[in-house]
Amino acid sequence: KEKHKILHRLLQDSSSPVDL
Amino acid sequence: PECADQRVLAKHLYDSYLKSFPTTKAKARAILTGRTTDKSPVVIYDMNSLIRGEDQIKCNYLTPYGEQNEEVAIRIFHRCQSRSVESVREITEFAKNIPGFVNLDLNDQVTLLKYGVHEIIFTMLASLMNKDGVLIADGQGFMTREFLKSLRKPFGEFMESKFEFAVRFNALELDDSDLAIFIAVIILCGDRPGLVNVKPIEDIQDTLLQALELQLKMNHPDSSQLFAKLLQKMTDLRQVVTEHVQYLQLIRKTEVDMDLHPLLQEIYKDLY
Repeated sequence: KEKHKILHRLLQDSSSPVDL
Repeated sequence: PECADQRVLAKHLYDSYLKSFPTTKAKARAILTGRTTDKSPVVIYDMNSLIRGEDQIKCNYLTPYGEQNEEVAIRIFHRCQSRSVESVREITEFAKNIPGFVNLDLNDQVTLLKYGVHEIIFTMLASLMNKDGVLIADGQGFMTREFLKSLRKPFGEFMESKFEFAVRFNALELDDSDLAIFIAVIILCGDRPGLVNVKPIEDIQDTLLQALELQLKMNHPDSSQLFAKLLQKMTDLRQVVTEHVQYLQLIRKTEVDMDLHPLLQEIYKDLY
């Protein structure tokens, strides 16, 4: 997880997914 | 009913694509072919036009490192990096809107992005390119292929493989609604190294592939075997990314002071 902390952060950022 | 579901999915991905990516292929093609009422792009074809262009183009990623004093080749290379980082953010937002993506194991989401983002960056870069150059700064500028080629070694060769791919890829004449599904298919590849739980990824990709096949049949009824031809491009893309990583390794060896953005460092580390 430490190796990819920026990618982790981007993925967990606020903008919410849209479900069909 | 199955086709109806696939059309809903296609429409959903296209809407997400339009929200996530500010410069569409439609906009880029309108600028490149002069079919727009917007201002024509500033053409950068040599050092003088580059200096003039830097004054004319308003863009927050043009001088991100206070780099006006840097050598031109390195300045351009830094701008490519800044744009790539922005693209990774955009692609991540798009990925989160692919149905099922956020329910995958979080480490698998990271792996899919790590391996997918550059294939997508080069796919979408093709939308901004023709055989003679590439649109920059959201279509405000056009940098010629010859100018990029004239940059000193090893920077001069950096973009050539992207242009070669773009010319071949653009011959398929996909539009933004096709690209939206294709990009989703690239992200949901079950063969990326280090994935923990492959099955749900392949299940989502199967659904996306069905939607892509139907989309291409409906949007390009006269283009035979387009689906198969497009899938072949995924192999070409991996080759473009492999070459890109090799160039970067060369640049990091020869240019000792070259710094790489931390997000890109993360992505490139142990990639191929």
